[in-house]
Amino acid sequence: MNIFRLAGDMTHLLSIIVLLLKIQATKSCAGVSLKTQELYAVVFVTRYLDLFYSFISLYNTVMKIIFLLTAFTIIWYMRKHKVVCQTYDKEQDTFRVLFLIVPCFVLALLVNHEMSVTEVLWTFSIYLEAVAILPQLVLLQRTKNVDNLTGNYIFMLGSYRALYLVNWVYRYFTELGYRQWIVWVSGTVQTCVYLDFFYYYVQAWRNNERMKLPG
Amino acid sequence: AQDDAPKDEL
Repeated sequence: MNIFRLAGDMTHLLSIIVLLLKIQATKSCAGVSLKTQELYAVVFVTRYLDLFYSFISLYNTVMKIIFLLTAFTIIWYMRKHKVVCQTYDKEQDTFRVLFLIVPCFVLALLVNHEMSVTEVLWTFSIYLEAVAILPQLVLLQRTKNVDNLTGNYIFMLGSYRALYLVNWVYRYFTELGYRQWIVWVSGTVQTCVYLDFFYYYVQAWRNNERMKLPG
Repeated sequence: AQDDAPKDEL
């Protein structure tokens, strides 16, 4: 494992910790999209089915389990916690997730490495992760004002994807015959989804003011 | 091109 990949994973983990801390400390999930969090749970469940039949490393297994547990913990807070669930912007978080799930599934059936249940589900998870942040970005656009922690959460998620891109470039030049087109193309799309957000995040940071999205 | 990279990423 190279330094870019490790930095990417740690940024991903940190983004989840930031979100969980925000929810626990402020007892509020205002500005957080439950739809996006549920899509991430679907992504992790369909991708990490290999926990049952393949072992890569202890690091790999532990991280997968952490991502699964934290995803369901966040969903639990937003749906079931008696204080937190009342702060959820249900009326604003109206993205139709089937418009993401169905096309990703069809694409996974059409473009994959092998027509098996686990391989199609794994491919589906790759496609779905690329667009899973969209309900969150739409919610942000609607509520306009972005609180610091939610902003940092999304910024870290975007950074994690950017670090994965660098990791793939590094692996391409250091590992003979290494290529994974499905992952590369989806990952590039996924990183591009964040570009607009990055622009406003960096602008707010440079002007030392609270982040605001244009109408 | 055939991808045969191991699924070792998260």
